[in-house]
Amino acid sequence: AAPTPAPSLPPYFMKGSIIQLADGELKRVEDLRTEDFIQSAEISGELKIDSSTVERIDGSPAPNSAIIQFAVGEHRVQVSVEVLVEYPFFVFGQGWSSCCPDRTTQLFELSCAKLSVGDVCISLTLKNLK
Amino acid sequence: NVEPRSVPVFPWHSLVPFLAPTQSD
Repeated sequence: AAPTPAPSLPPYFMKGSIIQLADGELKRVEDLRTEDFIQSAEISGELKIDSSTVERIDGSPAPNSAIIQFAVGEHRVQVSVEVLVEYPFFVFGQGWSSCCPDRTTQLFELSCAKLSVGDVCISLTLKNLK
Repeated sequence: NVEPRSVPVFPWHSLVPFLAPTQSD
């Protein structure tokens, strides 16, 4: 499948951004933990957390971009996304990770690890939409 | 008068990508 276009840089990854969890609790983006996402998805009723394993990370013709191929969910659906190299994903048990953590830290002041093949990222799907 | 600056609050799901097409169970 063709990769989806790179999104523009969203403001909520900036260090200090206030994030509201599903139970109403407010946390800074840099303080979020794996449990926060899991519990929020459980409360929401409409969203389901999926495990998305990084299978490939390739360069992109677009500047400062990479194409990441994930295996999503229990059926390991193959999904490719084109993202800016500083775009952070939340890795289970590890926290924010990007293809270029130095650039993420430079732009967002968000402490970040290097996203690598085999990392399991948090992603969402809508559940039971019939 | 100086109005207090409001701090934006973002919903948690904004930070998580939707990576898979929706599937029925």
